[in-house]
Amino acid sequence: LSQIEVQSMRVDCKVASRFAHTVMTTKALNTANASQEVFFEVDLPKTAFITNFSIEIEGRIYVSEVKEKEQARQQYESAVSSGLTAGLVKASGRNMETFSVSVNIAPQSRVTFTLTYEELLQRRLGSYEIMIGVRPKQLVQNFEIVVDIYEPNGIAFVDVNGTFITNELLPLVKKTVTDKKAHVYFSPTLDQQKTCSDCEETLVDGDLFIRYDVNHPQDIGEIQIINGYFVHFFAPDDLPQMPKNVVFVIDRSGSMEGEKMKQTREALMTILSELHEDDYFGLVTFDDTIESWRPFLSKATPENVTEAKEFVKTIEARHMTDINKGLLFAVDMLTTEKSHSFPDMSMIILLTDGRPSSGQRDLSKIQENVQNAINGSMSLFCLGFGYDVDYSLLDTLAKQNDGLARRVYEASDAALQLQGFYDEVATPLLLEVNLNYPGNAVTDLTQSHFRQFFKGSEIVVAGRLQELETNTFQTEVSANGLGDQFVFEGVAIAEEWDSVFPDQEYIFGDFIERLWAYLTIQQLLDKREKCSPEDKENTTAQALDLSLRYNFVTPLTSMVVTKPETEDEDETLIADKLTEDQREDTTEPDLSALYAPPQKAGSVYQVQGLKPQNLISSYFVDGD
Amino acid sequence: PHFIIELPDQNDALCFNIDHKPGTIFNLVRDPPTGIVVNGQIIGDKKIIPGNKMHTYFGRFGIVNEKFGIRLMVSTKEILVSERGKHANFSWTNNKTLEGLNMDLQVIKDRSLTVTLRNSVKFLIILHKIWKMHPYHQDYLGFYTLDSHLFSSNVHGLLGQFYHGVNFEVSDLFPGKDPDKQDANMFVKGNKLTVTRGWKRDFRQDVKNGEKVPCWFIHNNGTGLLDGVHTDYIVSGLF
Repeated sequence: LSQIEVQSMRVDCKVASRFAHTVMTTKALNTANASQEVFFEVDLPKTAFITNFSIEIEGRIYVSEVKEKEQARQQYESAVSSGLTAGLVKASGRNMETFSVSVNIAPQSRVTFTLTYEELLQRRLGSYEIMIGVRPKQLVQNFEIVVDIYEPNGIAFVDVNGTFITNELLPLVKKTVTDKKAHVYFSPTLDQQKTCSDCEETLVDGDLFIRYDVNHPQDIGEIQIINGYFVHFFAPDDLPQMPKNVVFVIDRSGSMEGEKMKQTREALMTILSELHEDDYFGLVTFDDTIESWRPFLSKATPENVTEAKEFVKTIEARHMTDINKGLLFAVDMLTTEKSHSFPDMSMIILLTDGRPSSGQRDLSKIQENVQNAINGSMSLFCLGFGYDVDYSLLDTLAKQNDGLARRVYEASDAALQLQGFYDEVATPLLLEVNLNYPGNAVTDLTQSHFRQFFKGSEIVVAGRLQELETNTFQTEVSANGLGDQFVFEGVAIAEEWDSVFPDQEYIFGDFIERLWAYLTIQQLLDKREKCSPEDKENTTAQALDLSLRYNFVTPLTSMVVTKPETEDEDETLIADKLTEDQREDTTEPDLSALYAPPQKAGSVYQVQGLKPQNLISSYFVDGD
Repeated sequence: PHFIIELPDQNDALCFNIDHKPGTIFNLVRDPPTGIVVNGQIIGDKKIIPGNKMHTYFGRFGIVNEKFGIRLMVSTKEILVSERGKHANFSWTNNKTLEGLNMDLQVIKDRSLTVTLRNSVKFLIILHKIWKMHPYHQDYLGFYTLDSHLFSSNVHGLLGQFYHGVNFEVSDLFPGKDPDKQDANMFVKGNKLTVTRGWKRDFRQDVKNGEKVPCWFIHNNGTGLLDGVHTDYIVSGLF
């Protein structure tokens, strides 16, 4: 490796209206007198879609191509059957994926790897987070991370943090924040990268986190219109909190024994302490039998909370797992208690580690039973413990019932993770939020009805304008808050971004259109989980069409990566987007690199001009 | 504007830019025997992106067929047709098909205009619509020759001179000024030029993203490839 000189590594991240576009470029030189393998390995957030990858060797560029997954697989079927596989994308930690590829480089040759990915940053607990994996593994002559954030509504704060080996590097991060722009720059010199003055090891090894928030209008929200597409952000934090009914459904089956059960108890103790006094709560434990702390909901008074904590201390793991019965019991509890004296908002939080092993074990039947029982009247949030959890069951259960699922990693901070998740959903501010756009100005809307809105989160709706020229349209936001229903009405007006960000060509490009495409694909992929088999086909086709059109590597597409292998042959590999199921086991490579039949490199530089005969020539003039 | 000359029998293409003061009118096609003339007027960006140079595009085309008394003015706003004293006005905002004795027109809403002149040629004009509030760019037009085989051997103009092919040879690649691109020597029309391997876009199929066409780029407004220099093609009016 010492004879591979990493000449530069640059991470260029541009965020406009929460949509992040990151380009990672690494240039390396083989200083040896023999061919050597050069590795390119970078981390990207698991919420991101790869959009491009290229390898350039001595002026020749190998560009990757996004293809329909099945088509790509069929193309390389013979390679799969011969067992020639290796992973290009692997799960890495809790929130990242690793993209890695290597290429054989001739002596004294240069190689440039360029990976591009995009993601819509989600607001959690009052901030957006940009994560950049920084692991060059050796000293780099020119190392740069440049992050530019453009938020037309104004930036509230920007915090930069890192998990490098030591904190010595953090003061080198330069941060400039003006009203609507933020610039973060990190470029340690060779000496600053070294672990000691004579060492060749690098200190740069960790993640860089940039957290920021924007100013949120408290009425209709923030709307950006650019190039015929719009995005609407709605995140009014200054609203009174709504009380809720919450039932914790706790798996106490045998597989929870040990650390998981201990962490669950610890987390519940903290969560119970933080219940709001106007909330009502219940505790249901299940193995193959169901027990509840009390058969009814209790107000979160200090006395009740103290008694509940005493109950939590007694929860022990034992026996088998009957998720179906546990959930139906909780639904029944919430349904029975629903009356004028209880809050409108009800939620179930399921904590489990395992596959059902008792009672109803047919997963689709469990989903059907729970969905029928809930019938849109409450939300279900699922927390899955352990690598062997049947995450797709939990994910589907949550999506079918207006909630979300989260994996809780079995590490020392599992209790913190649990608590963090609860904090996200602990403070509902609104119910039945509808973002409407009266008239015919907008089309191709993403989801515009949301069952609930939690403090610190954000509702995002994007769409296309019927006419490119449309720069204003009616907007209406309605929701149920504490007390009664409210409706905000207003007119969305395209801002003169030119005056806001006069120097930036990027933001006048197609980023809102890509944001719309990203959000639409995500929602179509989610919708597939809960729609009928007939609708599923259509939904999948739509998501695939958009993935291909916008060059996104999603769970429906693969990126075919071509790289030179020998003088006459190019090797073809495939990069896929991991699904949650595939992330379960982070120890195994998840996906395949498939070897294609050899391709001849075809470059002709000697040409002789001839008059066109029967062939159709094209003569044209245009701009781009 | 970017000019692209595709030569499929050589499996290659040539390209060059012509930039001049906005408002300048260039002759693209002139074929005295058939009486066909195509001129185009260039426009600039609304303003120049800081640090960049001014780019120009075609904003208006004038097409004349003297034999049939046809004049066609196509701009980013409207399409005006006159045939032996009769006038008609079309908008880009509606689909429209007109089949005349000597000329067929087909407007595809906000996208393209196909002009077919009887027993002679077929052109496609593409409308590139830009968001009106875009701070730098504005609507512009692209011009594509779909069928040129009935032009006479005397056809000329910035595009017309290539309608009957061009002979060229290109030497081996070598590193150029731009570290991301390779240069080569091109021998064409008795000249030796340094050309750069690059690509331009053909927007016929996908008006938004276009399709990349690899080509040899001739620098300095096509000097050396063009007969004469680009300013020789400046004319005083669209018709």
